[in-house]
Amino acid sequence: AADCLASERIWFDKPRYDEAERRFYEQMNG
Amino acid sequence: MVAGKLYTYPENFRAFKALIAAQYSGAKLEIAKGFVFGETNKSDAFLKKFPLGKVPAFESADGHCIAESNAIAYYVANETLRGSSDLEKAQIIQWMTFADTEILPASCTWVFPVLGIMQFNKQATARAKEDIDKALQALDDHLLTRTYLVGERITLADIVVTCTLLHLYQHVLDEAFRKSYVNTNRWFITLINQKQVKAVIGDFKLCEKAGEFDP
Amino acid sequence: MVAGKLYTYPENFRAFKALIAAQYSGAKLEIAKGFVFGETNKSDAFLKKFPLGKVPAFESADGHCIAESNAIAYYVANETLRGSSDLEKAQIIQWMTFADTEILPASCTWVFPVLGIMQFNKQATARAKEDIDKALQALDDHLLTRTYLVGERITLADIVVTCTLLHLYQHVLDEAFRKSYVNTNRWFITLINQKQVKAVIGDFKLCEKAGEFDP
Repeated sequence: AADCLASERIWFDKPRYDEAERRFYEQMNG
Repeated sequence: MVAGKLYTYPENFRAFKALIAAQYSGAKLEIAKGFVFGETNKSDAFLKKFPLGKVPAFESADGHCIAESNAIAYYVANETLRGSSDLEKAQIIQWMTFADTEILPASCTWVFPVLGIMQFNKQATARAKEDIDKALQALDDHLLTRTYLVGERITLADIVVTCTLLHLYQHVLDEAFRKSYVNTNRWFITLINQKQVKAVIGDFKLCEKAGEFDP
Repeated sequence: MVAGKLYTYPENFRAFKALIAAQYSGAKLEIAKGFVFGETNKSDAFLKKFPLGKVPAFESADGHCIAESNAIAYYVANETLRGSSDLEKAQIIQWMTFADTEILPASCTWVFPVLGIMQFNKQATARAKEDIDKALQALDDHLLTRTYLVGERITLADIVVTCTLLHLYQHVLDEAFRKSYVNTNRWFITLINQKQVKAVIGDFKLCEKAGEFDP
């Protein structure tokens, strides 16, 4: 099961993208 | 008839989902006035209603608070948009998940550097282009024999996937890249030309020249 | 009554969602025999039904093919699990999205290195622990005055969020880390002790000593 799990597509970078998006739109709308 | 306030910053594709759904259902959605992203959504009053402080966030006239864009779109939708059978409802959830897991990560990876939101990463962008190709191809195969994603009418599936594709079609899917996805293009152009969609996103211009990262 | 075949590899937390939902609804779910992950789901026959080649994937007895774990769980569920009002249905979508976006990425970042299926990254793991703390705290605040996540009965929201938390509670949420989330622990332990859940995941052992990455 661990090997199968390894092939799962997980968005590991999501926190980084969320952060960048939040900063960008805060500047745009701040 | 559902009515309430939507907290969001302007031009938020996630908020478009609910705004478009409301155009179809007649729900009265008012954009919260004086909302300042980064301030209002960090205030105690907001966090009391929406503990994660994320937008879009919806507060109904009768006091219900809903976060997460797909959930808000569902709440303000009507029966036609929600799907008419258990199978259609399940298929709509499938396409909403498809948008969030197969399109959104790759779209952000490709488009954010173009918008100046993130640093450019050659390898990640190349991977994202492959993923977008796969997602557009899956849509294209599905739409070869179908006008809409689920059943014979526009549903939340079409609205959510369309909104998640907006950045791509606007900033990087130029003529050359998108030309092979004939059925997906046909479907997307039909959706953005629906009056309920135009009422929210205005006149949409397809990408003519793919945006590049400007260091 | 829904019946069909579920394609998955063993111990797949995503497949647990549908298997548990079927325990409540009485839907007849049979695990596809002879499924070999990486082969069966790459075969032409499988890709014809499920173009993205992802599991879990469900093929109903009457020939409908559904991919995406939340969609399959919805399809094999019953009215109680799906929510009894538009508001509850929207709240269930909200919690399913919460599981996929606020818990899953951080859970995999923290647990995968412990399982030896990904390189350990100190910074990413530290960030993941913060995100998991935020998610568990949001659940804890919500469950201070509620037994279940939506309404007064177990719904798909409880099942999906519980399944998405399994790896964490099994491998890294030791006594010390989890002790402050009193309401979340109460809710989680109640869920894993429901006979319909036990029938699928068996006797669940809470983490005693947090797993560490073994270089």
